[in-house]
Amino acid sequence: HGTPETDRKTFIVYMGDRPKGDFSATAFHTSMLQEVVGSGASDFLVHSYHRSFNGFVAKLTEEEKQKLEGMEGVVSVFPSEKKKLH
Amino acid sequence: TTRSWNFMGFPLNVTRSTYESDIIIGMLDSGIWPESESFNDKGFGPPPTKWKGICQGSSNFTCNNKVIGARYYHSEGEVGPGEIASPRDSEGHGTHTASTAAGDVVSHASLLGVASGTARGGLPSARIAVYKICWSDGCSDADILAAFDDAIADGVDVISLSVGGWPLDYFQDSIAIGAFHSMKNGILTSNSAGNSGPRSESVLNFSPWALSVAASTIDRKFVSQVKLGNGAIYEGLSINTFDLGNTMYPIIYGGEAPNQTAGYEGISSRLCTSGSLNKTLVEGKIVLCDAATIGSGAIAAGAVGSIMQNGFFKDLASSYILPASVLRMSDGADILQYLNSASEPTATILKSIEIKDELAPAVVIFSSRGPNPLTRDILKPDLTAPGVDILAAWSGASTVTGYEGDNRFVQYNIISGTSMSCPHASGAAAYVKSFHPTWSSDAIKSALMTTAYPMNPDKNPDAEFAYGSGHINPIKATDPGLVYDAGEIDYVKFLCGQGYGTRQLQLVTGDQSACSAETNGTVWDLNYPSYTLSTKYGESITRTFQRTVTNVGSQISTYKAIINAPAGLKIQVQPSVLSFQSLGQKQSFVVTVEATMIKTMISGSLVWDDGLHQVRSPIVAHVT
Repeated sequence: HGTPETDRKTFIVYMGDRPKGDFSATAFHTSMLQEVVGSGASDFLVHSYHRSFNGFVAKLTEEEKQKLEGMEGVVSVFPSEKKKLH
Repeated sequence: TTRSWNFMGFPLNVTRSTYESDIIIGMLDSGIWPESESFNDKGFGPPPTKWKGICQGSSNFTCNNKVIGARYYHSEGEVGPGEIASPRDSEGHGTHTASTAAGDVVSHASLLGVASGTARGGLPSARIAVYKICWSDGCSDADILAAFDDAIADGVDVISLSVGGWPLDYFQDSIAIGAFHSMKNGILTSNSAGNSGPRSESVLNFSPWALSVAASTIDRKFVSQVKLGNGAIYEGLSINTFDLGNTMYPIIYGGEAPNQTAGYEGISSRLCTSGSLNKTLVEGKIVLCDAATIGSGAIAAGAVGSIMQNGFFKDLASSYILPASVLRMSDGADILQYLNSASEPTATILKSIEIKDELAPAVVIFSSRGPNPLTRDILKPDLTAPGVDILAAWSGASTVTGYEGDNRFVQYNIISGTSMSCPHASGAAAYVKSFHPTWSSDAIKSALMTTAYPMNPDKNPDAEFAYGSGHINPIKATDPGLVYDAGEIDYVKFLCGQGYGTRQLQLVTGDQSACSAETNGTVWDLNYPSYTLSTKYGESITRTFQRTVTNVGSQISTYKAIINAPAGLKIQVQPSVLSFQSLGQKQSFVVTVEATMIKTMISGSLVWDDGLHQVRSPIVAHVT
């Protein structure tokens, strides 16, 4: 995609409640991701949340993150950072 | 733990629900050491039928009927050297917290003879589900959310999470998001408040739908005596498992033994940092240091022990990698004087003994303080629980300190933190749930908060910002009389009032709930079991709080409002008497608080009292 791997960071795309009924999370999330990164989106999908709520983890550039923030169904997009044991 | 549950009036032989063995506590932490005696499944039946989780085992990790499930998450990169790609705990922390919440009863537990007794968790018969999210480099948000996603769906009853980062908006914070969906599913999330105290506004987990737990002392304190050649004896704080056999050793001041060949002078070697001490001068001696360190500098120079000085921690003992005791500064000065006056000064450090801490419980200095950094008029932390010098199970892959040079592999270890207080609250929440399986997460939170032992503000200068509603009281929490219940719709109203938009909230809830004049709830009307208002210094403010309580005590009962309003607060409750004719009946009331901020914080309380139950809520006015 012409974007160096180092320019991509891990972001969480939080999409709220889990949709009712049958829901193919990976396909749905890959399709969303494809809209902002183009082909090969599955390479940037790290994890799909689907059992209790909806969302996914992806490797994104800052520009892609901003595009996702404006997409239908997205509550928030924020970086996955490291918390510490207390 | 060998003392903390008894200290809070929760003995082993307390009345237990027959449902206790159906309770599942989800531990989101650094994994577990399943072979520990604390997780022995002798006498346990198969997992409850509601359990939908898995044991993500490998050749070296298996679950049993106590540890019924385990998963691990490492979404990015490779597992680091020395770490184990399985739910197995290579750190110790997760084993410690799991055994505190729900460890089995183990007699003769101790840390190499220190803190000896019968170790147990809050719910010895409950089941544990492990979600390993923390590794040596921390706990990633992606993994935290993945663990919540699974734990909720797996069917846990309570989630315990002793982890934090920094203050974030509710929907930018993995823990707040996960806890929100837990709440939606009736699962209470118990969070550590953080270890960033005593700084004001340092509480790190503060979402209103989760429980935020501060850390306080218990009545057991560890002291290690220092005996000098002149017969003087000093009591220092440390967990010293080493036994020098009462042998006297030469003693030297670190400031007089600098490693000059490495460029150190006395002004730095007095702190005994790594590499700063001259081995020729220090070897075989006890070294007096002007700072408390783990002891690596002293041990590298061949010291047999270290006497350290610290003016900061007065109620917290730590472990070191060599015989050590941490004295107050004035005692350190006395010893230095002895060193300078005696021709051949000698000393020894004795193994730790337990003494009774008459000041307990007191919130420990490191425990994070309120006010709430995001929603100033929701009191956080919610309550406090034991978090200082707690003995609990430990990982077989980690030593006492985890530092190089420490070869003490132990089954039980003593550590401190809000990480340690959090699983006490998780255990207490699970205990309440075992008696009331249908209660919502907010009903359980309310029960824990309104029945907490009141704390003494004279011993805790930050008062409610240190301890919230007070010290957890598990037995009383099973019979709170009234609960301030809340659910998803209440939090939607709260979030509308906080400025979150309809579109966002519709996604979060999965329904058509919208923000409107009708649903825009003020923060003061969230049905929270505490009352908080804020304004500027010197100003007066009046706030009204709408609340509804549900009768869970006696079928027919009358509660009267008892108000404690110190100077600066005027509190009115309307109506001041609530009558109930049935269980589950709800009654609403309005609390009006007028505060004149003549100091930075003023606190009073409202107690609903029917003669049998005292439903206590703090009322806090503070300066923004």
